[in-house]
This record gives sequence, structure tokens and C-alpha cells, in this order.
Amino acid sequence: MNLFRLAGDMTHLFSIIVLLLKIHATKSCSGISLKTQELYVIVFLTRYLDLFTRFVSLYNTVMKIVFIGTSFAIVWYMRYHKVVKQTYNKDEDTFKHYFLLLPCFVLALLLHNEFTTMDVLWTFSLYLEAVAILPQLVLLQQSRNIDNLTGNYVFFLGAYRGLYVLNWIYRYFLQDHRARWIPWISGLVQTALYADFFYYYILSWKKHEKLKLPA
Amino acid sequence: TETQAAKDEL
Repeated sequence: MNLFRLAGDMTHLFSIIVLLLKIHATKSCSGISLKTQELYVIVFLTRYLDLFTRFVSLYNTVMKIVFIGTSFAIVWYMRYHKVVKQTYNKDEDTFKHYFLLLPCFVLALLLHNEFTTMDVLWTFSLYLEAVAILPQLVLLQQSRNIDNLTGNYVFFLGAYRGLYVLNWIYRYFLQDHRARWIPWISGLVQTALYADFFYYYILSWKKHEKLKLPA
Repeated sequence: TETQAAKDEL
């Protein structure tokens, strides 16, 4: 494992901690898209099916369990916690997330490495993760007031993807010289989706102003 | 395979 990969995983973990902290400490999930969070539950469940069939390392196993557990915890908070659920911007979280599932699944059926249940679902999880942030970005665009924790959450989530791209470059040229087209292309698409957000995030940070995305 | 190699990532 190289430093970019580790840094990527840590920013991913950190983004989740920031989100859980926001929800737990402020008892509010305003500005957070439940649809994106539900998609992440599906992403982790379909990607980590090999949790009990293939051991990579203790690090991988622990991280997989943490990602599955925290994604469930976030969805639970937003749906069932009696205070938190009242802060959910249901009317603004309008993205039809179910429409992302079918195209990703069809694409995974068409483009994969091995035609096995596990491999197709693993591929599906990569395609779905690439677009899972869309409901969140749409919600941010509709929000007048983006609080710092929400902005930071999305920032760290985007940073994780950017670091994974650097990890792939490093791996390809300096470690194993293997092409991994499916994770690469979906990862690049995913990173590109953050470009606009990053632009306004950095702009607001430079100007010491509150983050606001143009409609 | 490509798949096996890529699956050590999260």
C-alpha cells in the first residue's frame, strides 16, 4: 500500500467521521442527502460481498466493516432518530436516485471482468459509487446555507477520490504496472463530478466567505 | 486477474 492510497482511505474515513460528528453533535442532518447516503449503503454492501470469502488484510477487513457500519448508522440517524429526522431537507432532496441503480446495474452486466455474481456486483458498486454523490450535489446547490461541516464532509469525500487517482498513477508506474480500467474510468468520472464543487469550495475558503453554490 | 488485483482496494 502506498501513501496516496492510505491518505485516500483516511480522508474517506475522516469525511464519514465529520458527517457523523455533525449529526451526533448538532442533532441535525440539514444539507445532507439521504438518497446519497442510501446509495452508499448499497455501494458498500455490494462491493464487500467478499468480506467473508477472501481475506486481504486485517486493515481491509476492519475498514470494510467500518464503512458498512457507519453508512448504516448515518441512514438510521436520518430516517429514525426522532430529533435528527426532523431536520432532514426532504423537499429539497429531490434527485431520483432509483434511476441511477438500473443503468449502473445494466452497465455492470455489460462491462465487467468476470461474469460471476460477485464480480458483476463489485463492478456495479464501482459504477454506482461514481454517481452516488449526485443527489448530494443537487441538494447543496439548492441550499441557501451550507454549514461548514457539510461543506467539509463533501470536500473530504472528493479529496478521497482525488487521492485514489494519484494512488493508481503511483501503482501503475512504480508498483505493479497493471491496468485496472473499470476502477480507473469510474473513479475518474467520480472525481470529475467534484470539480465544480471544489472550485467554489476553494473560492469561498480564500475569500473567507460562506460556501454557496450557484444555482 | 485484473479483478483480483483491483479488489485489494476499498
